[in-house]
Amino acid sequence: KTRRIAIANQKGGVGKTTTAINLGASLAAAGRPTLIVDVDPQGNAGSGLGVYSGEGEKTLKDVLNGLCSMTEALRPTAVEGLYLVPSSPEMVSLERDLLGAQDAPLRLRRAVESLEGFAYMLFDCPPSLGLLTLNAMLAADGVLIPVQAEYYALEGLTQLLRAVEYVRGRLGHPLEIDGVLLTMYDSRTRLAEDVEKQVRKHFGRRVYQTVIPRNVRLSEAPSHGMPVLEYALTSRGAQSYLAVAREMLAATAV
Amino acid sequence: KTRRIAIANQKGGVGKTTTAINLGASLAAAGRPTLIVDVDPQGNAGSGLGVYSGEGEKTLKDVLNGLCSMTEALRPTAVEGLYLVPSSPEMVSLERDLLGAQDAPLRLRRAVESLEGFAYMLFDCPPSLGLLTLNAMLAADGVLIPVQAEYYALEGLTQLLRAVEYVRGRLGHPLEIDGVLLTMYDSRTRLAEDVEKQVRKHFGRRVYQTVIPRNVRLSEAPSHGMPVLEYALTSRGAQSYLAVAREMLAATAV
Ligand SMILES: Nc1ncnc2c1ncn2[C@@H]1O[C@H](COP(=O)(O)OP(=O)(O)OP(=O)(O)O)[C@@H](O)[C@H]1O
Ligand SMILES: Nc1ncnc2c1ncn2[C@@H]1O[C@H](COP(=O)(O)OP(=O)(O)OP(=O)(O)O)[C@@H](O)[C@H]1O
Ligand SMILES: [Mg+2]
Ligand SMILES: [Mg+2]
Repeated sequence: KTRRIAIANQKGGVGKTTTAINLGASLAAAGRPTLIVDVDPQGNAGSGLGVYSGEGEKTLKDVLNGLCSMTEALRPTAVEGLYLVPSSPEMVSLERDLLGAQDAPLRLRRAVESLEGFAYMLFDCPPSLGLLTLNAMLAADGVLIPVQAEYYALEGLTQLLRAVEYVRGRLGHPLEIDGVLLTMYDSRTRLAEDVEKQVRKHFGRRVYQTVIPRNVRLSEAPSHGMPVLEYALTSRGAQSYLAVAREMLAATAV
Repeated sequence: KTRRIAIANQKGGVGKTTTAINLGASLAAAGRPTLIVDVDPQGNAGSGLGVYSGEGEKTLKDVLNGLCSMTEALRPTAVEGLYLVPSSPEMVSLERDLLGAQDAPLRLRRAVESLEGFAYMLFDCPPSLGLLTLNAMLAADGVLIPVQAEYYALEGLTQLLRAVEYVRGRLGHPLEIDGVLLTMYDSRTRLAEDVEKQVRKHFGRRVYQTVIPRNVRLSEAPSHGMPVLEYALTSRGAQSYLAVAREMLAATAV
């Protein structure tokens, strides 16, 4: 059975895309075929993996507009066992395009339900709680919440948890919290320690043991179009995402 | 005459709020009364300045829904000459609330047109190009674009410039580019240097001379509810935002 995870947080720049790419590559390296779906019109997951969409190539926009299946839109990446469905800048107007369509929030779920052959699917969300993130949450089993070890990061969590409750309660979809992942942790500052204490106090066991350090290799890797595993395997950045993958595999192992 | 600037970039976490707060405080310190309008439902500009909205207090949501004027919603901050109109988490549904209203994109412009007494107004935008950012662009004379010295930062610029062209061309509003501000510049990495070269090549004189360094004081200040000017005046973070204010004042001096 495929495990589907939405990587979401409406706070910007907290490491959603970096987590989708590097956790995805680590799961694939552990022999679990993984699909990354880029639900963000910015398209960073695509370029971070060196995948660009040319004229006429199918993207998630075509899938959500019912013009093709996921199978037609998905592409292999340079990483064995890791695949990507790229986004399109035109998805910015999806809310307008699908206005009035009763099933607008369910388009992604319908598209992935019939897709086989993947152990994991990761949905990289944009920094907002609109129709695109709603589609990802309704298509997922769980939501992984990257939280930057910074002051503003705690503020948005209440709104995000309210959105998860809305999906579970009002829409009746049993979305769990897969986990909270602390990112960009700079151990030289007290601020990071304070944020970690508050996050562990608030979320308890749902916080990943692994903390992602601030590590320049993680920000350099996308400029080479590859995950950090391939760019700098021995770096703290690469090793920390391998550890997250191990935690995720252990949690879902039957 | 008031100069109104939208601080916008749909890429998340690039320093929009940090720029609004610290540039605003620096302009106020230079004797120019400044109003920060928090157009982002996350409300980070409010909490970064230690301003919280209690029950029944007016916010930008009430202004945009036509329930009160800007004068009624604006508050003083702990900084002399610096005022804030706080946002509300409920602004997330503004697109739905104002559906069908012909003047939906012009609500902020109408609200600020009659407001006097400020030399500068800074509009802190959310990380998206939806109705809220459109309102800010239509209410502003210029747009200041913070660009993080990181790989993904360059990707979104094309979409942002297209949005500016749409506002100028299709909507006929003479929005200029006030400037591009490089932020979180980490001089230890080559990546930052590469991004700076590309930004200066592409934008030329429209790039601020001042570059904001990555500086931990900037990320600590909001947890104390104050701008970095008040928290750590001699830090590189505070000094760099004072330099930006000087550049802005020189550019608009007649
Ligand atoms: N642990 C880390 N150490 C250093 N840099 C990092 C780390 N994680 C992410 N980055 C860099 O920080 C920036 C923000 O990360 P990223 O783009 O993954 O966040 P995001 O949440 O996907 O942003 P958005 O909200 O725009 O989608 C990127 O330039 C990325 O390369
Ligand atoms: N120059 C800097 N040095 C160090 N930290 C910084 C700097 N500028 C901003 N930060 C920190 O980086 C994080 C992102 O900055 P900020 O929240 O201002 O970005 P933003 O563009 O407003 O984000 P969003 O897209 O969510 O609105 C914050 O935690 C902030 O404190
Ligand atoms: Mg992203
Ligand atoms: Mg902000």
